[in-house]
Amino acid sequence: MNIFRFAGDMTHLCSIVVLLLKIEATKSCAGVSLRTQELYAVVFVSRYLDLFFTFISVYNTVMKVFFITSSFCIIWYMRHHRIVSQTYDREQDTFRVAFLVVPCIFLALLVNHEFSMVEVLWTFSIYLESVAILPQLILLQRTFNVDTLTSNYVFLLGAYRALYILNWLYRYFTEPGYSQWIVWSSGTLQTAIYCDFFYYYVVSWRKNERLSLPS
Amino acid sequence: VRGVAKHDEL
Repeated sequence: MNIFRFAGDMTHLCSIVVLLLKIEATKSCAGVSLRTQELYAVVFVSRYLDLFFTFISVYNTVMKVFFITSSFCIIWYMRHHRIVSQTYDREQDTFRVAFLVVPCIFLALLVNHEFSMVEVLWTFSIYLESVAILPQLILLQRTFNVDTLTSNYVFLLGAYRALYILNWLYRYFTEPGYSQWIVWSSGTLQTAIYCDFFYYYVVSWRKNERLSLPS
Repeated sequence: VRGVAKHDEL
């Protein structure tokens, strides 16, 4: 494992921890899309089914279990926590996730490495992860809420994607025969969407700053 | 496509 991959995993992990701490500390999930969080849970569960079939390393297993449990933890807070659930913007968070899930299912059935249950589910999770941030992006555009989505959370998510691209470049040049077109193309799309997300974040932040300045 | 790729990333 190279330093880019490890740093990417750590920033991904930190982004989730930051989001959880934020929800726990402020007892609020205003501005957080439950639909995006649920898509991430679907992504992790469908991708990490191989926990039952293959062992790669202790690191790998621990991280997979962390991603699955933490995503369900965020969902639990947003749906069932007595105080936090009342702060959820359910009227604004209306993105139709079927528009993302259904095309990803078909694409995974058509374009995959091997037509088997586990492999198609893995491919589906790669495609779905690349677009799972969209409900969050739409919610941010609607509410212009930057109070709960801290600059840290957005920064860490973006950093995670950027570091994974560096990891792929590094592996491509150092590991003979290393190539994974499905992951590369999906990852590039995902990074482009995150750049858009970051752009709206900056716009929202600047707008909020103007509004909060004394006249 | 040639075989199943090794999914060693997260």
